[in-house]
Amino acid sequence: EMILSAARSIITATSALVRAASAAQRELI
Amino acid sequence: MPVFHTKIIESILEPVAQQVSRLVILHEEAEDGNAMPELARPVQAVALAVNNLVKVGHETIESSDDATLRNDMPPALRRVETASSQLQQASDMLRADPYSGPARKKLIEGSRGILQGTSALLLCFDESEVRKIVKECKKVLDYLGVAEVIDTMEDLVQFLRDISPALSRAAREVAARASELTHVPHADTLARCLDSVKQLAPVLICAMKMYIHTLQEGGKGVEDAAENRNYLAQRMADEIHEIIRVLQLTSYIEDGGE
Repeated sequence: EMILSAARSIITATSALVRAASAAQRELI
Repeated sequence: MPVFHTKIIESILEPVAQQVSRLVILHEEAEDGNAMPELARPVQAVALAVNNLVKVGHETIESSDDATLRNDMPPALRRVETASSQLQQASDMLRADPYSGPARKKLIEGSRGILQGTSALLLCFDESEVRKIVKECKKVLDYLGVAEVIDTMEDLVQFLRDISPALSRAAREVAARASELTHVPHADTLARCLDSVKQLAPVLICAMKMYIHTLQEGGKGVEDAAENRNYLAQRMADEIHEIIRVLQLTSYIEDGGE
């Protein structure tokens, strides 16, 4: 289904964003 | 950590749900934190994916004849769009001040919003899929409802022609749904009820045949034959009602359980 695939894309993109945002913080801990 | 009730929703959402939880913890532990890296590109990637989801979502809404889906999906899409704007704002604020606390909060809110909005959207879509299966089950119930008025072999043949494809379709869809559920007791109940329905179906047909023969041979014992037929039809209907009930449970709490 198109909607599942579109949802997957959002989650993949958000996942990359959250990883990038977490990386800098992780260095501190 | 949220609990996702189907394997496909779990596979889509769980990884990012874990990452968002981790981000919140990291944010709390690192209070003043390091400078945030440049997030414009990943935020832009999220925005593009959101635009695509909104487009696909509206296409789904327009092509669906499910009134509930048409009603429930737009707020979920708006939730995702709002979250995407929050991420954009966070990215802009962090560019001006990579240590900005409010920007980090907005980043977390936006990430959570994407997760919640996508989750609501998938749930809405999933519930619509469930309603399609329920519709198939109700067709079988409708056919079962006429079992009591079948009193000739010709009518029985027609009854079989009608109920068989409906039953096969419902059975196939319920079995597929059972294998999709993450909550094992619900999946087990669906599988058990479906097995009962499959076992009862040929027995019901025999009972209907028996009733017709008894009727044609003078009617002695016809009341017992009718009672047996009605009992079997009712048992099948009860199993299908239970299938419908369990199909509609999308949370474990609704079942009074965990």
